[in-house]
Order: sequence, then C-alpha cells, then structure tokens
Amino acid sequence: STRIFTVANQKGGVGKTTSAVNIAAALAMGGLRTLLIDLDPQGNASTAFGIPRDDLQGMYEVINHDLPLRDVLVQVSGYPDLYCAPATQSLANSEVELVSLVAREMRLKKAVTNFLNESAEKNQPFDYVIIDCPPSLGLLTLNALVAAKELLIPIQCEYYSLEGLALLLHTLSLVQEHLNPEIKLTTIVLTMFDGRTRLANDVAASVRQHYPAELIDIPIPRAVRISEAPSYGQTVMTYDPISNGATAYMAVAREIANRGVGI
Amino acid sequence: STRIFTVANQKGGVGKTTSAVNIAAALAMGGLRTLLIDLDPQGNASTAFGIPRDDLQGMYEVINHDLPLRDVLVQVSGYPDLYCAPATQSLANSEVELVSLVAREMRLKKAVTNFLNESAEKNQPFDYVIIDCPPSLGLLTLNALVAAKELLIPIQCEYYSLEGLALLLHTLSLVQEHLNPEIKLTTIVLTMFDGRTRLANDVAASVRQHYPAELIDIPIPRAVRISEAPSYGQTVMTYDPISNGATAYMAVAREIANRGVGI
Ligand SMILES: Nc1ncnc2c1ncn2[C@@H]1O[C@H](COP(=O)(O)OP(=O)(O)OP(=O)(O)O)[C@@H](O)[C@H]1O
Ligand SMILES: Nc1ncnc2c1ncn2[C@@H]1O[C@H](COP(=O)(O)OP(=O)(O)OP(=O)(O)O)[C@@H](O)[C@H]1O
Ligand SMILES: [Mg+2]
Ligand SMILES: [Mg+2]
Repeated sequence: STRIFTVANQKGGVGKTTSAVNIAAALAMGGLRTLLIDLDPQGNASTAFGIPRDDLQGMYEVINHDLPLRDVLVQVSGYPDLYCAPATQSLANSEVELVSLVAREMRLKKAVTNFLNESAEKNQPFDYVIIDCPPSLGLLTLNALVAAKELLIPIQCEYYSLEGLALLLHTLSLVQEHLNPEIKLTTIVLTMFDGRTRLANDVAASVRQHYPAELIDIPIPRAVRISEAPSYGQTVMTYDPISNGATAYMAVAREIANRGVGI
Repeated sequence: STRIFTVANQKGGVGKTTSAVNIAAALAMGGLRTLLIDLDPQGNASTAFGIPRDDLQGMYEVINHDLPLRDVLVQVSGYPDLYCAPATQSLANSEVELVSLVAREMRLKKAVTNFLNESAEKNQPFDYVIIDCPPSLGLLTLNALVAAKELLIPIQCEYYSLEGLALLLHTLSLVQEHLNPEIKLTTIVLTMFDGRTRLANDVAASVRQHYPAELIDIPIPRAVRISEAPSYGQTVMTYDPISNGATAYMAVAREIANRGVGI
C-alpha cells in the first residue's frame, strides 16, 4: 500500500522543502510512482519543480473547495514517475478560512484517500506521497499530519533545531490521540551538516543518542549545489547528479525505501 | 520618540531572530535603551539571551490575558541597557485563541503603548523596541505589524528568499490600509551572505536594484561564530566581538541609528 509521509518542522529554514523535493525525485528516479503535495503557501516545492504558480488551481481549491486532487496534478518534467500538486498564491488564505469549516483537519486526508483509491482502480497506484509543510503547526500542517501514515522530521545541524522538537512531538501525540492513530515518527534526516564545526557534530550526536531508530544516519552536507538547483527550476538530482548533495539524498531515499514502514 | 521595529519574513530560517537579537545587542552596547519582544512561540530570541522559558510568564499572558508588559520584562545579563519580553511555551496557544478575541490585531500595540508611556513617566524612556516574529503571516505577526512604526526585513541570500517578498509586502499594505497607517518598510538586511557563490551575489544585486533606499548594504556574512553563539546563551557581540559577524551587525546597527526614520 502507499506510503504517505509528512515532512514537518515548525522551525523555519531547516530543509523541509529541500528534503521533500530531493527525496521525492530520488524515489521517482528509482521507478517508484511518487506524488509531492505542496502545502506551503510559499510554494517553494512547486518552484523547485519549475511549476508556474500564477494561473493554476492548486492545493487551496483542493482543501478549501473540495476540488479533486487529480484536477490539480502536474507531471514534473524530467521525471516520468513524479507528480506534484502545487501550492498557488491563494493557499495563503487557506488557514484563516479553514478555522470555521466542518472537519477542518480532515480535508486533506479525504482528498488524498479519494485520489489514491481512484489511482488504484485505474491500475496506476502510487508508491509514495510526500507532503511539504509550512514552518508552523497550524491547520495546514495538522491536515498533513492527519493525512499521513509517517512523519519525516528534517533537523538542521544548528543550535536552535533541537529547541522546537518537543513541541512538534507533543503536537504529533495530540494528532495520534484525537485525529490519526496511524501516524508514526519513522524518519529523521540531518540537514545542512558541516562536519568541520563542533556545533553540527554536537547536534548530530544528540540526535543519534535520542532517536537512534528513527535517524537515517546519512547527514545531508551543506552544499552550494543544493541551494543553487532551485534557481534553475531543478532538483539537485538532475542539476548536479554526482555532487555530494545529490548522492546523499539518493542514499537517504534508498534507505527510506529499504526500511519500509518497519519501525 | 521610541523607534519600534518589527522583524518579519514568513520565509523560515532567514535570520530574523539572529538579526533581531544582534541588532538589539549592538544598539544597547551603544547606550541606547532597547527592548526586544519575542513573539515567536519557538522562543529562540529568549534562548539567545540565555533566558529560561519554563516557569516564567511571558508574551502569551501579555497578548492573551492583558498582563502588563512591565511584569514580564527581563534585564539581559551582560547588557545594562537591554531588556527582553520572553516567549514562553504557552505562546504556542496564542494564535488559535486570538482568532475569536475582540480587537485581536491590536493587543500588542495596546501593551507596548501603555508600557512606553509608563517608562516615559518614570523618566526611563526606551529608544528602541524590536519585535521578533515567527515564520508566518498569522495573528502574532499581524500584532507586531500593528504595534510597530518600522518594518525590518531580513533577506537570506538564497534563491527562495525573493519568492515570498511580494506576499509580505502585500500583507504590509493591508495593515497600512486597515490597521496601522504609520508602519513603513524602512530597513532591509542581507543575511548569510557568502560572496563566493553566484547565487548570493545575484540575490544581493536584485535587492540593490529594487530596494536601494531601504537596503542597508552591509551584507551579514555566513559565519559559524554567529550560529555558535546561541549555544552559549550569548549573542555574537559578546561571544566573539571581533569576528566578522559581530562587526557586520555592529555596522548595520550603527547605520540604522544614523539613518533615523528618514525614509
Ligand atoms: N544541504 C543544504 N546545503 C545548502 N543549502 C541548503 C541545504 N538544504 C537547504 N538549503 C538551502 O537552505 C534554505 C532553507 O532550506 P528550505 O527552504 O528547504 O527549508 P524549509 O524548512 O523548507 O524552509 P521553510 O521553513 O521556509 O519552509 C534554502 O535556501 C535552501 O536552498
Ligand atoms: N550570518 C549567519 N551565519 C551563519 N549562520 C547563521 C547566520 N544567521 C543565522 N544563522 C543560523 O541560521 C539559522 C537560522 O537563523 P534564525 O533562526 O535566526 O532565522 P529565523 O528567520 O529567525 O528562523 P525562523 O523562521 O525559524 O524564526 C540559525 O541556526 C542561526 O544560528
Ligand atoms: Mg519549505
Ligand atoms: Mg526566528
């Protein structure tokens, strides 16, 4: 059955989008049918795939106006097995409007469930769904936590990164208790790792100690090629496939696929 | 009269907290009485000043329960002219509760105005108030935009940084039109600048072209000493005062003070 990941961390700039985009691309390069859902009003994941955000319908219409997910799907050029449900500018209005809607936390789950059922009936099942979240624990991230079966937390190897973890895990336990008993924290990825600094090594050591089972101990290095790729509308996988950034994300994706949902 | 800055950008991890904390510290080192208000539930600014966040009352009680700002103020050790109104864990509940409160966008403004009036009466006026915001355009950031007279936008020298600017400036114009005609975008600071990369130079050139008057053209370099400082509960100003990060923030603070509100 389809693995559904939410990539979340309310700390900003920790590599949520970069991890979601590059892991999705790597899985698709391995022949796995993958859908990336961009739930961040900034639409950075849509940009990373070179998808224009102006005149399209996107995740706002899906979540707030019950448009079927299949109607917003875009096939990502250069990756036959990769699709994206983009975030358009209007998604910025979503959270405020969701507050007073019925079943406000369940809207994405309904859309994703319907879509996956349709795909299976058409004999084009998806292997992975990856949801990129904004840097907050508001209703968009809650929708993602309800729709998903697995949580992937990117942790930047910097001091502030561990601060917000307790709040994120507390939110996860509330979701498990009241909205989605199925979701589990299965994957932690270390991002922007600069092995020359004491700080990065300290953070990595702390994560290894506290989350040995969830951690994929292949730190993603801080690498300029990774941050340059989106300016060409590409992922680092195609922008510079032999760079250490691309090979690290490839190895992380392979480990995710190999582990299965075992934890 | 007191200059009141909001440091905002919904893009995550662009250096809002790092800029707010180090500019506030630099102003205080120059003998200017400065208050930093931590409006981010993550409380990174409070951490940077070494303020414990567990058992205190903080900005949640001020905004949601009308506690006077003076009751949460903490004098920052090592800086006689620097005070902080910390964010405690409970601030995470603030936005959801604010939605249904009367005058929900004006609560911080009221608290700040009362506080500044009291301080003036006691002959201890403040020269600067700096408000650190979370990475979103929700009710906490709106409260900050309503309470402030000036907006300072940190722009990380990376590709995604310019994407969100239009949305931020649109939100600013809504606030100017309906809630606070006084606020102006007066200051833009370039952060995490690595002059060796084409990307950083492209972003800097673009900002110089579009916002020549607002930009303080002293890019803050990407520097490990800046990101290490919070792990010692210090700002880089005292952690490593002769580092290029500290001297850059010192120069930016001096430029802010010299310019006055002229723009
Ligand atoms: N391993 C890396 N090496 C170098 N730069 C990186 C790396 N990973 C991410 N970046 C850059 O760091 C910045 C932040 O990353 P990204 O936008 O993916 O984080 P995010 O958590 O999605 O941010 P937000 O909280 O705004 O959604 C981006 O400019 C990105 O290009
Ligand atoms: N000039 C710099 N050089 C190196 N590291 C930096 C620099 N400025 C900030 N950092 C580091 O980058 C990370 C992001 O910075 P910071 O937390 O200040 O951003 P922010 O915009 O406040 O994030 P958020 O959106 O989560 O509030 C932090 O780990 C910080 O220590
Ligand atoms: Mg992102
Ligand atoms: Mg911050």
